[in-house]
Amino acid sequence: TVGAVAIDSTGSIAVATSTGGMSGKAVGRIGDTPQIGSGTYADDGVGGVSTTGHGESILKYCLAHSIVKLMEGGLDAGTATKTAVNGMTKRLNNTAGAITLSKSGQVGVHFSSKRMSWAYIRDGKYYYGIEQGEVLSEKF
Amino acid sequence: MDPIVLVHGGAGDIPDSRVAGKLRGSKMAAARAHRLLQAGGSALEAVEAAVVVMEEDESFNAGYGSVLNLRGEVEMEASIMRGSDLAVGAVTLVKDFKHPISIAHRVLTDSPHSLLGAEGAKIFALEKGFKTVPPESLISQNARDALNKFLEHREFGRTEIGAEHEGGVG
Repeated sequence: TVGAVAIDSTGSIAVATSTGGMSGKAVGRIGDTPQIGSGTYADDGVGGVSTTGHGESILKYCLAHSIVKLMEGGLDAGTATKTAVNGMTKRLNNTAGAITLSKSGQVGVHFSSKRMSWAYIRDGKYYYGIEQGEVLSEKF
Repeated sequence: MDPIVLVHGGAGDIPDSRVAGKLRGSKMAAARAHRLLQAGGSALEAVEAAVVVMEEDESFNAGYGSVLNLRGEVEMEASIMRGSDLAVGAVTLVKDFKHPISIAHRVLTDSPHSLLGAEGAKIFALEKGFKTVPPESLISQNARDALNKFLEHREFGRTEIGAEHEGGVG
């Protein structure tokens, strides 16, 4: 699965997510990615989220919408992302990851899986990583 | 407002052999979308551009290189959402187009519906001028090998594939 969240110069937020699904899936299986609120959610008044991971768990938990609602309730992007991803994993015993931007441009990245690749550019520098707790940076 | 785009390339038990490709591809996707935003592009255009980069890259489970279903076929899904008016577009069970995210974008802009699947998604895409590709052109050797390994071991939920075919979700 791949995804992106963006805020443009007008303050508008958009999110996109695309996937091949899970290996060994049945013909006709549909996961979280095309189901709005599970794999993707955006609201200019709050922020945007794209998710990845165990699709059946993500859609049961409405993970993307859960993160947006936690931000709407006052949590920052990082805390909301970590709270919802870990909450899903604790409740359903499967892993996931999510990337989040708040309407003010706060970044949230969290995953309960072994690895998740992510990247963004700010102030002329790449910030990126793939391991738990890893934040690498280099000149853009 | 300072424009920004954040991307991910999938979560799971990503094997060591796939790490470099995912980091490179994620940075490329971020760079493409960042430049578009800096040039005045919209957030919607930027997220589509980022995802298109990763759909073209075998390092990711989307577009070319997608994992296979039990019949050995690619069946892809994508969604896109605009936060200003909560407009959405999504497609599922797409088999023979290179960029499902671009079709989802057209569902958002050009359709009264939110989610189109299977034959309906194909009819819509053709009406909008998208060209089909041979389904086998979207299948990588890694994906074939991963399905064969799945058929041997029956480990559900794995969506990340690597040269050694270790798995993961995502």
